Amino acid sequence: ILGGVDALETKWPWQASVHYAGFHICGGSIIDEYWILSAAHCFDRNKNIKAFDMYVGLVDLKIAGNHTQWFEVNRVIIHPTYGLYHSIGGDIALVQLKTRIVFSDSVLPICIAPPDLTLSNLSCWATGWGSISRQGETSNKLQEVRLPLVPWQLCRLLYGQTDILPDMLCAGNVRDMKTACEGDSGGPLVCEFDRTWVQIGIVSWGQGCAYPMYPTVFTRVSFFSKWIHHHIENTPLPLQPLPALSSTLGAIINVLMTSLAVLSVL
Amino acid sequence: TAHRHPASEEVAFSRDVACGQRHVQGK
Repeated sequence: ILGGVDALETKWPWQASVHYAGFHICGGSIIDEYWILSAAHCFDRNKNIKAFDMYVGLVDLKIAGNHTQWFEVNRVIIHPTYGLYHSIGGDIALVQLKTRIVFSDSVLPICIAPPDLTLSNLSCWATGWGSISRQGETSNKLQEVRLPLVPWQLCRLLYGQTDILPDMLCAGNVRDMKTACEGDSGGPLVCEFDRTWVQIGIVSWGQGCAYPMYPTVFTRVSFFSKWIHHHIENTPLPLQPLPALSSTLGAIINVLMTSLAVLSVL
Repeated sequence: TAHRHPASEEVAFSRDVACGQRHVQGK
């Protein structure tokens, strides 16, 4: 995040960090006890799914707090239009965790923007652990920045008609150099509606981080909300590992089961 | 103005926790 400030611990409780091979590479957001929403380009095909870890309840990347939780990834669902109509179009991924998230004041889900959400005059914020300068400096502290939405037609004028698709939206303070940057991808753009926070965007791409005329381009979450719902409601939960029975306990259960079977026959 | 949808249309996938409701501390 360029032009941001350090975030307090419970302010963005839906923020997640996507780690690959032990390093933060992208952001994400909690949308369910088993699901993290992120960007498809964070999960390129040549990456090994087993090398991904998800962290929630984190503010400082180097310090696990009382509410920090770590998860392995069970599956990643990439939108079928990713890269189809635009090199980074359809940039959305659903990450199913192997075990469920325990919610607390520091770990909570964000609401998903409904398909017909109207965006205007909103106060919206982006968060992330990405670069904090155009030279690529990073911060371990989660950064937050308030970003004005840039009208879609204006964004098309800035980037070109073919670069900004209907599944994208733009935000950024081009005058004060406030924007998202590398390492923020996958993180949420959230807005407050009557004390309820709703995610409207996923950090996706941009013309560098600090070109004054180019705002950040986000995946438009409302465009994909039905797809998100469909997968969360229809994807089976991960298989939970069974507790290992000791040989003695296993033997006792076997005896009990056999006794019950005999009794039922009698 | 922002058009807020009725509360019933808001999506909370988790059974026990409402989405988008961060803990607010009194000053």
